[in-house]
Amino acid sequence: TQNPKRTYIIHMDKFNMPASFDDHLQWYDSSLKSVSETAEMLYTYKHVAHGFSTRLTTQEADLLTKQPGILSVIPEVRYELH
Amino acid sequence: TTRTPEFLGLEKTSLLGYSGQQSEVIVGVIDTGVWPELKSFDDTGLGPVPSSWKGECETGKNFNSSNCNRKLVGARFFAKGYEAAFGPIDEKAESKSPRDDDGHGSHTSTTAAGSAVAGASLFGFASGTAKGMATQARVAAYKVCWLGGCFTTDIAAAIDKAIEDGVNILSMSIGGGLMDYYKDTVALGTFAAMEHGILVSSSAGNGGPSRATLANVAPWITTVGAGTIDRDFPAYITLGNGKRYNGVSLYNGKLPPDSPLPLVYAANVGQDSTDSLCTEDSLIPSKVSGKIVICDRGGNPRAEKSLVVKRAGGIGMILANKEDYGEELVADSYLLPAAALGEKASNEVKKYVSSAPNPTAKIAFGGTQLGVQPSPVVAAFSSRGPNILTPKILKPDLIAPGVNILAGWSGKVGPTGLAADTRHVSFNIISGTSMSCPHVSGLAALLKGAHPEWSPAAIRSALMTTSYRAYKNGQTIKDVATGIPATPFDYGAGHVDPVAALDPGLVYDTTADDYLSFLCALNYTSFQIKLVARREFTCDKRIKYRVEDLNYPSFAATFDAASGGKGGSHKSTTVQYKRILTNVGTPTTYKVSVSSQSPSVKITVEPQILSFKGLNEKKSYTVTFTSNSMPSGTTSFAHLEWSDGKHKVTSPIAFSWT
Repeated sequence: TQNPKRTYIIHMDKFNMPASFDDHLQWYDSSLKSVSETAEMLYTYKHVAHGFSTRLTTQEADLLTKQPGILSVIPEVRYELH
Repeated sequence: TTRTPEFLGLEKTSLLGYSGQQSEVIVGVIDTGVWPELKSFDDTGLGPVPSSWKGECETGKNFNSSNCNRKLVGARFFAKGYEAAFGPIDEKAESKSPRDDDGHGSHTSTTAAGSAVAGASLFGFASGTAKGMATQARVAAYKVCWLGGCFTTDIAAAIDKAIEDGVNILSMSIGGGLMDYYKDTVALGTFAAMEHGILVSSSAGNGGPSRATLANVAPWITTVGAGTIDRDFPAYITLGNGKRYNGVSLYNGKLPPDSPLPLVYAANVGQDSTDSLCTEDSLIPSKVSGKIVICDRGGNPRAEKSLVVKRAGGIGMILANKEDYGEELVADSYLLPAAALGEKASNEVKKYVSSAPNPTAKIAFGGTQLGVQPSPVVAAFSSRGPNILTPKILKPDLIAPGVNILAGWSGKVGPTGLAADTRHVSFNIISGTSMSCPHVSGLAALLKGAHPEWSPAAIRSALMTTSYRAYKNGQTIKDVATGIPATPFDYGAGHVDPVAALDPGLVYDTTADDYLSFLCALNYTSFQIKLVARREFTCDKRIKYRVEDLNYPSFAATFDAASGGKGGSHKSTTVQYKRILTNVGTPTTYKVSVSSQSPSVKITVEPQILSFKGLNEKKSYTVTFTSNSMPSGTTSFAHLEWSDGKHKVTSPIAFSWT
């Protein structure tokens, strides 16, 4: 396909959440929806990161990186057994 | 495992009454899941699950909440990332549940904390009572690895849950590529775990014996390399010329006919004369049928080679090491009579095949041999330093048993893991830094039980500073890949000695803020540090942060190499390291000593005596290394030891000129 999706972990600046949101999950969802109507969160992370994982196209990921409150958009990596 | 508890002297820990609160310790294993029916998860004699435990036994295919008990206290699975990448899990091929369809996760979790099981063996090999390193500790399995691999989204979710569930130790025998800590999801996740008081033990990787092949090098992770134990599974190959060579094998089937069989080299009987690896469909059946085939190690899985030979009509196989593997012999439960040979013997056998008109061989098997010396030796496959991400942090941290380890296995697959292997076993013998990592995880659980107040860094320090680097005869631990003495780039601080680690005397403790100062020293921006810390942390502009000041139990000093080759600059360079020792023993006085193989580096320690009057008292010291320039690529090693006459608190020092 022309716009293949891959998985990313999105790190959010939780302590600088806009006051218009009551809940950080709403904020995560709103940020995601601002770049993709269809993308869904795979996981939300509480301890290892403030953020979530989702599937995005490269363009969507680039766009998300520029949104306020986004610290980082890190592509998923495959690990293997040792 | 059988034998490694004895090899590590663990029986002494119970004699010394160190079991403490071990049953309060929970080891989380992030891996391929768990086979709960194994006797290693028998909870007889264990008290109620610790009240702090918040984990669950998740339900899924072939798995329900009754599969957990007071030993296996939790089991979860994480597949959303995997399914997003690969599509829905094929439930005919693997269980969408915590159930282990692979065997690896059952092996690692039982190695760390399996209950004692009498009469364990693999086809009679390595027989004995199998025990985890911390038999009373609890296990929680987090399945993140599937047929197609393990994805960082799932791994991060598992670490997230493990923190929430309340594990004390995390065992992760997995690895990916190296990247900056702030971009590395597993480094970020394990930092959070460390902040929650969880010790994270990870495998160093199987990229050895090549240099600079380490995985999992974040300084808050305990990075574990692999060594052998004093056990072997001998096999004997006798050539038609009467010469006999010793190899290893876990084959237990019918032996080949007594009379010698024709012997051929894979490269001479294959479709491609450059392919000596016995890869799938590479052999010509008419040239292999009824013969013993020599296959070179590497390329494809070792046991798979035996299947390739068998399918081509071969009767037996010799697995031949080349220089990458040296004399390291890894035993496998082959699908036909087969044995692995070291590099020297392999070369001799191949020479014989190329020169004899009608080469023949016989293979015989010798069961289990104990008391093999020297042991341990560093496994050829064990990944080696230097640490290319942060050269001033020495990795691996230490080594532990990782070769030919017997531990629990999945009932879903045979011991080779091959689809064609229909044998079912409760225990399997396998090798890798995956196997050494859970040894350290279990030993960390042992220490946590004995010293519940110790931080992850204190536990790691105790394991490292008490590890050993020499055999009883005083000779340095060898590297099986070369046959010569190994170095701290191979074994880190040395081979783990859990009995000594229970009473280390002093520890190098480290807090989460110390690691953040370390990131300041790496010139991380506040934005990058926020990714790791998940909070604001500002590097103080007035402070000169230095990696050299991270309170690590080992030292790695890097110097500029001489410029202009032989006649180049010989300007001396001085680097200073600061360390803080915490007394975890009785009041006493420690004196420092330094042993060095490098006359070109002057080492001074200030002060040379540290007196501790109370428990948890801290004292600092500085060590200064002054070196003349050396050619680029030069390395040298030393050790620094604090001793009060009873304890020896030893740190390795690696010098590199680049």
